[in-house]
Amino acid sequence: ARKLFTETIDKVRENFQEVFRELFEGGEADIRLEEDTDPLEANIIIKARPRGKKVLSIQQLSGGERALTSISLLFSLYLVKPSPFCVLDEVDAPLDDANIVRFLKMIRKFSETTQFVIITHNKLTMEAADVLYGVTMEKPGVSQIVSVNLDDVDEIDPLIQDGNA
Amino acid sequence: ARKLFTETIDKVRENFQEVFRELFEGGEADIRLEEDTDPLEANIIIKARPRGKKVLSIQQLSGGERALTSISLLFSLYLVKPSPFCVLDEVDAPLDDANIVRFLKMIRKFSETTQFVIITHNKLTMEAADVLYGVTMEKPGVSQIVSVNLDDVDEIDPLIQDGNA
Amino acid sequence: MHLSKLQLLGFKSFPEKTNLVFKRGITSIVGPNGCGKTNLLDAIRWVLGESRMSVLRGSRLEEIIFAGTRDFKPLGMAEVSLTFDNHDQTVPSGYNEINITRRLFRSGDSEFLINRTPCRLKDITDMFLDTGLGPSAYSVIEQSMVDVLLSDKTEDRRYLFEEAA
Amino acid sequence: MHLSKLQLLGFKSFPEKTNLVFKRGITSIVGPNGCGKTNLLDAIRWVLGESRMSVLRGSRLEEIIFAGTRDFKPLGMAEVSLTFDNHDQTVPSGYNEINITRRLFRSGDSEFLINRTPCRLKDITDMFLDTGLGPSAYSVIEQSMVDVLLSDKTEDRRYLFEEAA
Ligand SMILES: Nc1ncnc2c1ncn2[C@@H]1O[C@H](COP(=O)(O)OP(=O)(O)OP(=O)(O)O)[C@@H](O)[C@H]1O
Ligand SMILES: Nc1ncnc2c1ncn2[C@@H]1O[C@H](COP(=O)(O)OP(=O)(O)OP(=O)(O)O)[C@@H](O)[C@H]1O
Ligand SMILES: [Mg+2]
Ligand SMILES: [Mg+2]
Repeated sequence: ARKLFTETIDKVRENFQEVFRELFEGGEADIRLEEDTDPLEANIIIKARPRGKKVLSIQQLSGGERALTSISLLFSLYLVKPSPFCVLDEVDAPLDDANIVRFLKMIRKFSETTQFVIITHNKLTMEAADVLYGVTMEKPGVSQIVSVNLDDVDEIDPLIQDGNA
Repeated sequence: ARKLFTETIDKVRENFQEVFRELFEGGEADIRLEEDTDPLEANIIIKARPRGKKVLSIQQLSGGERALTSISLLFSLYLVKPSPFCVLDEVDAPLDDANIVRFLKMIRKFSETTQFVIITHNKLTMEAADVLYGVTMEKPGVSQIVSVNLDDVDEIDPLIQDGNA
Repeated sequence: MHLSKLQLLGFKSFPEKTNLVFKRGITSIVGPNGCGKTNLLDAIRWVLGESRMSVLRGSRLEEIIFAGTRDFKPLGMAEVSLTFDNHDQTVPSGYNEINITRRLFRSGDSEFLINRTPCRLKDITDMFLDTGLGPSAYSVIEQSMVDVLLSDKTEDRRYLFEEAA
Repeated sequence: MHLSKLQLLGFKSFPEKTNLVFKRGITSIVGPNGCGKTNLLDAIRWVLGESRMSVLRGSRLEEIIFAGTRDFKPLGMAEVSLTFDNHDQTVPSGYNEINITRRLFRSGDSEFLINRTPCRLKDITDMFLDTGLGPSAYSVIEQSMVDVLLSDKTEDRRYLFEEAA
């Protein structure tokens, strides 16, 4: 079990270095086990350095950088053992549009083998989807599901089109 | 001190009931002190019920409803003792556009006596501002501040205009 | 393996029988705050075996069942069914289609079914071991996971790594 | 009373002398992820007396000072100045303009100034008592406060209420 775990860490690390570089367009990241401790007990330490910046602790990264680092790590785990489907709930909320575009490119790549269900308020993410469902509460407190096209989104999520136009 | 505290709770409650109804377009909310405990030690219990829904615990509210309830409570405190300025960091991120519009209307009302500095990625919030500053990092890792107009926002926050158009 | 259909009846804000058909690729779910999107995610977790109320955003298991609104009476049961296309035998069960159902009654009684055959909760969770689909695996991701993954307390992080191993 | 100017030099990602002029009403600050927006909020908190590194997103106080980048050397001092228009005598100090400055050197030494006169940190925090502007009051609000305000552990909530009393 110890050997399996350290091998997994190595595979995740390799993925993490690559996924991070792709989502951050550069920079570098690493994960390693706490030294001098049994691998089955050791802390997993994360290092992340966006392009052009100096290595700082994870806490000093911005909200959006932390979210994207976390997404990179989740994708790295996923690549070791892909799950058949993946449900994401508003993970794009702290990201600026340029980061959302890179995130969506990666999702599109993985979507050949994994089915993605993405809950979002962001128009870019909606545009990237193959299928769009709207959840409404015409009767207060009672949820219903409708199929929507991108053009009727603003009736489902009021003002989303005008508001962000 | 005990009397001052319970009087403050009463004032905040009164504000909370009103602010919540305005931001949620209905529904009702309340705060009260835990019973049978010294007011100076008691927990402050929050109740919130969006329009048309049954009273449920705060935990069962959605991400956006919790954010708006929290904003209502913060505004209620603020109204008891207005601060000269208020800095908000991406508090609009979990809100849909209809809620952001109501939130901004209230900010506009308070802005006659309070100066607001709002950090945001949302175009509606940017449009509501009197002054817009962009923070950029043309030199990696080095922040600079520029004045921007709404039309150059998409160069400061890449893709924000096209992405959400 | 991929999801083909989610069916809800009496689950949280879905009192009426509701179907959600999933195609391959990327599905996006949109709608205003509080309309029920995250409740769909809760339903998927719940039917896959999640029973921790902290994860399902409630305090008593009974809160899973539609509690009624101003205009609708509460219901006595919550039922969620999830259907998978299993032609690639990801779950080596001999079935090309796998339908799992979970029911909870106000009395506290539960029922579990695989392809309409009554079974125990354990049979459902065992079936998905090794597919990356256990309720706590990284196939359901919400925003709060960002901080969990990057926090100093690294037990949650370790858990995900162990799932990937 | 209102903010009129924020000046940073060597604070976090602002190595170059930077001015931010505030008008009355609503100011919005925008920019891509990681460009320095929240750092501005940290600067305002810090100059008003905040010293808790958990709030300032670091682990050692030294992390406040510009750490250098690939192209820029680290600096030896961080300085933030905040200027207030005090014509309405919100702070009954006799001054129409109040300028507070805080400096931190890598040696660990600190300097504090009010209207260019050296003083202690306590003089700065005392000055703002009763204006709702202490570093922990509700005049600086970030997204994470939503969960803090609504959480079951109610001490943080109590603290804000006490500030309002
Ligand atoms: N047992 C229940 N019975 C009826 N309604 C419920 C029940 N449990 C939760 N709800 C309702 O579901 C709503 C929350 O739904 P949900 O969390 O899915 O919203 P959401 O679409 O994710 O919104 P957001 O965009 O704000 O995250 C709450 O308003 C709550 O009233
Ligand atoms: N002492 C320091 N020296 C140099 N750079 C620093 C220092 N402390 C923090 N930074 C940098 O500041 C950046 C974070 O800035 P900040 O949190 O203000 O971003 P932001 O604009 O709020 O982004 P977001 O939209 O993602 O929240 C980090 O990338 C970090 O590298
Ligand atoms: Mg939600
Ligand atoms: Mg930030």
